[in-house]
Amino acid sequence: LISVRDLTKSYQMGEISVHALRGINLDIDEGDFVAIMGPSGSGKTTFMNLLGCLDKPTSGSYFLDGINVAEMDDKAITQVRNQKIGYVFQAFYLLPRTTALENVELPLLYRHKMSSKERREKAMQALEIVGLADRAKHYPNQLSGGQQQRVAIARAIVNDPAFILADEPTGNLDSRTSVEVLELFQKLHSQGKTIILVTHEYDLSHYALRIITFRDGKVISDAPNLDV
Amino acid sequence: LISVRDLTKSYQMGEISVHALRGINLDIDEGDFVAIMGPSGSGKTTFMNLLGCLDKPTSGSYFLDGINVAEMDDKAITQVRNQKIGYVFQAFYLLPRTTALENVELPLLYRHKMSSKERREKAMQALEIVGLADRAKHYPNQLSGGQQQRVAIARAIVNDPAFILADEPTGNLDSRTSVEVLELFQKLHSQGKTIILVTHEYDLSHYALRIITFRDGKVISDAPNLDV
Ligand SMILES: Nc1ncnc2c1ncn2[C@@H]1O[C@H](COP(=O)(O)OP(=O)(O)OP(=O)(O)O)[C@@H](O)[C@H]1O
Ligand SMILES: Nc1ncnc2c1ncn2[C@@H]1O[C@H](COP(=O)(O)OP(=O)(O)OP(=O)(O)O)[C@@H](O)[C@H]1O
Ligand SMILES: [Mg+2]
Ligand SMILES: [Mg+2]
Repeated sequence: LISVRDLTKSYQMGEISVHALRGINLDIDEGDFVAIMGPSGSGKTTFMNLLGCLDKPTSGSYFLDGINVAEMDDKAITQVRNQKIGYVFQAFYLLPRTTALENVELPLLYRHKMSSKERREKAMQALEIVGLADRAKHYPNQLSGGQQQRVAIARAIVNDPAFILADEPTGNLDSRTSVEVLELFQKLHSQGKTIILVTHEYDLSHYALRIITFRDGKVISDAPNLDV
Repeated sequence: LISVRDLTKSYQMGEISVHALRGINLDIDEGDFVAIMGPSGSGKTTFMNLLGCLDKPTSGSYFLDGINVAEMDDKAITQVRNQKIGYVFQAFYLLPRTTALENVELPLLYRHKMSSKERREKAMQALEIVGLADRAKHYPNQLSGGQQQRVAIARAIVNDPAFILADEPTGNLDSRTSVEVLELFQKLHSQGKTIILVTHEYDLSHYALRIITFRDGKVISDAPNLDV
């Protein structure tokens, strides 16, 4: 599904270059469940942004389903982003003037065959899955940190994407809710979805089948989870 | 230092009221180190916003240093907020068009006797304490999630406030950095500061001397940490 070769990403800051990714080589197959760990600043979010087609690498290649993403036109990239990928961002990025329900409906807006009634029902189901059906009409600033994070998770799953990129989806959640979220990912995985999860928490990383560790923009280990 | 009686906070949402705090009674003495835990949506951030004078209760009273905060004029409240309290927000709230260094300098701007050179040095010291001196010139969107959180922590400690309110200060930090942050709070506590910390993590809560648990807008337990 995903094939990455010598992927690098550098940021130019005046005279200084920040080398966020220094040559990543990875393959992730359809149906994998991968956890990515590593210290703060080691390049995890940068890598996730490249996988999610939200950013372009400085050099190296990224093949998605056999197609070189660098050679996709904007229309194809937009379609991949909206239909294939569900993204839980580290910083949530909910639209502030839009209710929780409307935020969760957003990924469904491109589905022209779907009526607005069907979109609302599908979005309400996703909110119910994360326990926030009663917060549907709240705006993000009327939600707790953990509630905002759960709305972001509902939005990531609402259009049944083929693969889910989740960047620290439990940073603001208590242990019980964190476990519920990881069990949700496990269930989606058992339905055939590919899950790529960034987490700082050792226990949560062990819901995955494979653990990749980043440090200073490189992969320093990539191994099956032997504790399953 | 802090005395709270029957504190409530309700939000009006059309016909529905959300009762975020349903009557909190607490005393926190100068030099205490308190951890606040509880499920998502239980009222922790709402309570911290009241303690930090960022919001007003619906009913009940909050005495700070013997003075009823509801009777303070705006000038007095602003002075308390800027000089007495260091606040690490759950959502960071760094100014996006301002560098890390400038964000950390902000609490020092009211100190008219301090030269801009002294402010810069003091802010750089705070950044060094959190390991980000080399990111001084970065803007928040050029920082990782954990780096942004650490800039917020540096900003909260830079003006040597009497008390520090930290709302989930380690949600985006790996375990090693989380421990470093809690050790920093321990050190500040040993220097006489009052620390009030909201955290979802049991291990981190046990750096505190007292643990308060919220549920559904109420305090359901308040006890010394017996594992110290
Ligand atoms: N402005 C608002 N309007 C309406 N409801 C609100 C508002 N702000 C917060 N709430 C509600 O108040 C409750 C308490 O929120 P609060 O942010 O204090 O929770 P919390 O304990 O900090 O949760 P978390 O651990 O997820 O950060 C939540 O149910 C939330 O939906
Ligand atoms: N736009 C940018 N300009 C300059 N440097 C950047 C930019 N974005 C990220 N960086 C730097 O790239 C490095 C990697 O950042 P990244 O966000 O990928 O880390 P991370 O592993 O997700 O960290 P965390 O665990 O703290 O979220 C960091 O050192 C950061 O300062
Ligand atoms: Mg990150
Ligand atoms: Mg909160």
